[in-house]
Amino acid sequence: KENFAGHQVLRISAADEAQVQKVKELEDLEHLQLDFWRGPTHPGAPIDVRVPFPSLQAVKIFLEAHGIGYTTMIEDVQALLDEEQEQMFALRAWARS
Amino acid sequence: SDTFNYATYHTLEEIYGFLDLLVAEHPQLVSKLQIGSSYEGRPIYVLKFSTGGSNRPAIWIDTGIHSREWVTQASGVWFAKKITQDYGQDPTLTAILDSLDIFLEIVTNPDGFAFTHSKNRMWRKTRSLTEGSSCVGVDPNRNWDAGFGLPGASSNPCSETYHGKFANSEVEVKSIVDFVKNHGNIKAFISIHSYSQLLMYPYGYTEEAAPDRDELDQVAKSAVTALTSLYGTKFEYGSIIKTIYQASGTTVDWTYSQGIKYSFTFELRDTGRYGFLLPASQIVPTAQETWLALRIIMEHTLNHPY
Repeated sequence: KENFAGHQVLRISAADEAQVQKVKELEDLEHLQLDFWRGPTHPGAPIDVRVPFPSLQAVKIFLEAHGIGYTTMIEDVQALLDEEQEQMFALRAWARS
Repeated sequence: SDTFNYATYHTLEEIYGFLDLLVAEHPQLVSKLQIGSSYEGRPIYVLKFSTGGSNRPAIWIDTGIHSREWVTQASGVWFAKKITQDYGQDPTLTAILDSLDIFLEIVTNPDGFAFTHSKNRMWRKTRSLTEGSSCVGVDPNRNWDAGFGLPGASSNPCSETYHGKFANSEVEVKSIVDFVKNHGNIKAFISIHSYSQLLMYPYGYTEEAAPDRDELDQVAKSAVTALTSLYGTKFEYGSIIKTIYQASGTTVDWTYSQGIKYSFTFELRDTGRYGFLLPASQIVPTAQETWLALRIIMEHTLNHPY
């Protein structure tokens, strides 16, 4: 089963078209394994991207180097998935009993 | 089905078991149709809610075409139960079902959904293999024969928005296309995604305004107002291309091209705090508020025959 420990979801705020294009460049770098939950479209529209742990530093440096603002929306994807699984199993155990 | 837990996420097997449960409890109102089999051979089921007549005008609702959008399949389960509870109780729904049928496809991408439970919770696409590529799957919301292959989808099999080798290449899509064409009397088509809290209508592949844009905008406005009235959840509405981004080969652009005027796409909760990982505690409130919007669209369809 795929593990997402350390993966973060960043919300990127592209202020203008040039910055949107810069983020699109990121999208094309397949080795970063980026998963755009909301892709780059137009300035001001939120861009959400899941970044695997090994790519995190590179992506953050890239964004900062180009003055592109971002916040961390999900600190650790796997932590949320663990919670989701626990909730499902707990309720399933309850239903069985 | 009263003891089924609607406030948690369920596996494919549990949802398919729920379908049979609901049919067994309401054989006069609910039936289960198999409209095809997925790429990996799983049955593709649609619930039909009908109070009689044959080939009545109908409303189609689907959830889960993007498998990782778990709140949508969970909302579909809740909608199915709600319809059986409210028929005969809610005058609006009773009037709708006394004249129209409702088709509800809850797991529109069963292979992808099974994969989110077994291997990769983040899986979005189908699980079909692409000759010449090591990447798997096609985006089933870019595979329809409406603006297929135009900007707004990717030709790269490794992309999350890969449109596939040709329109309707995905059996999960072709099964619906064949069903819609064979039925021939569907008057509203609502495809439900998450997240972003949007209600959208055609077009996605072109900036051109749909011929029925004004009416669709008015219906969307009323539906969003009803949705927001419950918990204050803010939705935006408009055409796909103006509201979110250019997207080609999408479901509702195709259904609209088939003459199904009331073609809408929802993007449910949230706006990104949890995204596809929406906590299960939000399933029922999400389904409840969305239901109010669906009722508006269905009631408008009933009152505006065409």
